[in-house]
Amino acid sequence: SHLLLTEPAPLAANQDDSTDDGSLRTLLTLCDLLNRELLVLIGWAKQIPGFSELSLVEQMSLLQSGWMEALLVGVAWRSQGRAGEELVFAGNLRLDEAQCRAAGLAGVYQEVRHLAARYRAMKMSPEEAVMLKAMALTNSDAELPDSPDSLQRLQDGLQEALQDYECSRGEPHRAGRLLMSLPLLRQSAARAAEAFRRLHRQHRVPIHKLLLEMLNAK
Amino acid sequence: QEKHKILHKLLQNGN
Repeated sequence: SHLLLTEPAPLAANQDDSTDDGSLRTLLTLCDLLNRELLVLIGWAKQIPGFSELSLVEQMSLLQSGWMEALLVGVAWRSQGRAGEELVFAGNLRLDEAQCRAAGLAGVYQEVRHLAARYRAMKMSPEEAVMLKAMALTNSDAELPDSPDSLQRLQDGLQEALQDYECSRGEPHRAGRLLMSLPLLRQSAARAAEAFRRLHRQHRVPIHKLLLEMLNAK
Repeated sequence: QEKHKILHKLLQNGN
C-alpha cells in the first residue's frame, strides 16, 4: 500500500513539432516522455522502503541496470487494455505495430506486447504491478562493491510484502507466477535499450542527456 | 561516477 500511494501520476506526452517527418516526430516525442519518466522513476525509487539506506553507489547501480525494466512494467501494464494492439506509452501516445516499425521499434513492439499479454492473462492487479516495478528495479545482477546486506534486506522486504499480499488474497502461488515473468521483462528491456542506442548512433536521433546517460551506463 | 553525472546529482540532491 505504501508503494501504491507513492505511485506517480501518469505523464502525458508532449507532441514534438520540430520536424515534418512523422516517424521521427513520434520517436522524439517518445524520447522526451521516457526522459521525464526516468526522472520521476529516480524520485520514486527513493520511496521504496530501504532504498535510501543503500549506498549512493548501490542506488546508482540498481537504477542503471533496472530503469528500463521498471519503465516497461508501466508500458506493458497500460497496454493490456482489451485485445488492444497498441503500446500505450502514455494516454496520448499510443503506437500500433506499423508506427513502432516506422520508428525503428518493431522488436520492442513484439516483446512488450508479449509482456502485456502475459500480464493480461494473469489479470495482474495494480498492487502486483507496483511490486513488480520495485522488484525489477532492485533485482540487479550488477556486481556491487559495497556490503550487500542492506540490499538483501530490501529485496527480502519486497518479497515478504508480495507474499503477504498474495496470501491475503488466498492466492499464494501468484507470487511465483509474477516472478516468473521477470526474465521476459529483462529481455524486453535489453532489446528496448539496444533499439534506442542504435537509433541514436546510426540514425543520429537526438536523445536527452539523462536518458542517454542511462542508455550508455551498462 | 564522472560518466554518470546527472544520475549522481539527482540521487545526491534529493531530487
